[in-house]
Amino acid sequence: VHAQDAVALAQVPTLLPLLGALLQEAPRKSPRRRLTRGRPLQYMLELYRQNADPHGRPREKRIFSANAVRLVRPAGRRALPPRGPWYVQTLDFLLEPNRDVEQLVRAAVVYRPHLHLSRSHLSCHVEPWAHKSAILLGGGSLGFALPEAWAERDLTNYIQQQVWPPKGKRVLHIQVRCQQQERTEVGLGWRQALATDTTFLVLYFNNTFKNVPQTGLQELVLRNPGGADLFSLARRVR
Amino acid sequence: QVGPVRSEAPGQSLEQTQCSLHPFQVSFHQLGWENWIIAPHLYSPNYCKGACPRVLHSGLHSPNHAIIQNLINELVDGSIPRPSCVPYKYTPISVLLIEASGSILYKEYEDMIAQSCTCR
Repeated sequence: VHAQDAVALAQVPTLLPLLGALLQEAPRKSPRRRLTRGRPLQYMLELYRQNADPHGRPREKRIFSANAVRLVRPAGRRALPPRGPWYVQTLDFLLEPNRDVEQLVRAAVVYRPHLHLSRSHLSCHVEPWAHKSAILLGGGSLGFALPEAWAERDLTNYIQQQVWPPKGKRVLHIQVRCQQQERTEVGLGWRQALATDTTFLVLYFNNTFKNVPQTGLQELVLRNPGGADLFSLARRVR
Repeated sequence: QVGPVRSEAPGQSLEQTQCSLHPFQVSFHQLGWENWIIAPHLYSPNYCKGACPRVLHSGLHSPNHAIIQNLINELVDGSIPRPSCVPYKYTPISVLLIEASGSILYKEYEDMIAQSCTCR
């Protein structure tokens, strides 16, 4: 990359807020195939269908009071040894908000309350895994109509008060506790059943470009004489 | 004093040349974004095209400045162009995309679809 191009690319978020936002969000390379299928994507497609028509126009009756919803997968997981009928794992979610443009309005952990194994089934629930004795849950507005087989736990208050960092990264620990329902052999399959996208975090934001500073064309010309060709800049970004 | 009415280009009806909204659809594949935008597949930004009339009727929602610029073009200096035909109202679009981190994001982008046009 030529130095001039690098400078031009660095200016893009300021000059063209939409392209800047898109560049920040776009993956560096094609997403792995597993991301383009599976339960999390099905969940988000259902959310999309409830809130937008097939052409992408938001429906008149909005289901939730947010204009952005992010599904976050666990960055790490640890399964504890089973104890009696209990099968427990801890999930770590990495939170890295951009508070300048993202205002958190709701947060929930989505999970499957019933996991069916080959010879048994588990009944599950989730809770934040913290040392503090009193955890204030709830606090969010209604989400969308959940697809069948999914349940959610509202963590808006907890995340806003305990976890949401002013800047930088923070890790949210969630414990998934599953109880065996029959006195049958669960076997080793429970680890795999719990590990296959059965729990994720859903964050609802009010997202805006309004806080992103916009530079006038005149200012651009003064700062970069002879280089104010927005068209070629956009082409280089492309 | 108002100058003579200019005739429209021959062979084109007034409807074809007057400022109006035109439907236009593009796929995210054509924009090179199909790798990370999951839904929708098609995007209809639409566009505004056509000449702005000498008499800017109220349906065009033109500001006073556009009326004055028309008068200047007619009466004072023909090199000053007539007002331009541009979008007036927009609607948002909802997009489902995959972020660099692997998270899946539903997001509404404002002002992405032209809904009506104006001369200004």
